[in-house]
Amino acid sequence: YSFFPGEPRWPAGTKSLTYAFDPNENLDETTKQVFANAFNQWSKVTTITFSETTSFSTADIKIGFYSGDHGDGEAFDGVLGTLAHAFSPTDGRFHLDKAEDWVVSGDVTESTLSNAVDLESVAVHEIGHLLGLGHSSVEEAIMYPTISSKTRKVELVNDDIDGIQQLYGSNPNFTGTSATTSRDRDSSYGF
Amino acid sequence: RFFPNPSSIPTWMSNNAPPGAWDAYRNFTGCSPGKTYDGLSKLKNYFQRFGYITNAPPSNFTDDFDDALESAVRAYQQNFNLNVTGELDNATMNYIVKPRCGVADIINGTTSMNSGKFNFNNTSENKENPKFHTVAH
Repeated sequence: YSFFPGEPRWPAGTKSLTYAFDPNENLDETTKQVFANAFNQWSKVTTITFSETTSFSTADIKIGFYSGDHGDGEAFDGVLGTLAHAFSPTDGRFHLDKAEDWVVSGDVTESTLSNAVDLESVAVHEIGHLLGLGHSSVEEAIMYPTISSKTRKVELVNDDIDGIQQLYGSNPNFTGTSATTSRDRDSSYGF
Repeated sequence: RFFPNPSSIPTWMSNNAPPGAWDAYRNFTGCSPGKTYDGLSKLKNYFQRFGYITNAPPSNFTDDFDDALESAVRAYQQNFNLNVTGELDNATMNYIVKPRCGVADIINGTTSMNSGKFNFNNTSENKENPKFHTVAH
């Protein structure tokens, strides 16, 4: 795992963060639930919980789907390429590329569309950035930078968990049952 | 576009999937340092976007496979656990064209992933023998 330069994080003592969806998008409840599930992946292992608010302007985390140049200097590039981006703490902006073919639920690996992208997988990754994690070289980790289309990856691995717990500590109810990665098991790896 | 589940995707759409944004980069497979290739400057933009090339305005990029690009390719290969060859081999290109997060891998030249954990000097005498430093973890 890695952190952003300077290791920015939400202020000490932060126990809960709010999130809201750009009201121009008018997402249905099923889609919103995908984000709730993604936030929950992180809540399970660390000390911060997340709740939806309808106030986009005051939410800690602001989620929106945008196309091309959307004003933050990080233009989206159409189908595939970059899928989404999020900013380090405490900015809170979480943007997804509207050009993608997002699959909200079900088994994306069964999709007949080669460009299909699993929404929850991308959401879990971007939430890691919102909390302060950078990219990881551990291929099994959520924070690995790439994800192929028609792929689902939503479970945190030890590398992700170690990183987030370094920033915020552990959820007292977390029992540490996450899967290990090949790198975790490789005693010859020197870091 | 949102699809509630995979079975909701129309057949006509599945049969007409548009190309990915970076599919054309596959044309650079096999390119190696010291040569010039049409359009290679676009790949330099890619590497700059994700933090592998710094201190160069994109408008100045040439189509030369220069030292800056070779250094970027090496750092990229290190970050993605690929063989560090400095060349745009097939394995490397397969990773480059994958969809990915728009957040840079290397930010301000100081982070992250594997390449931030090596003292990797790009001078020719060190290319084959990067120095490994341990990092408290």
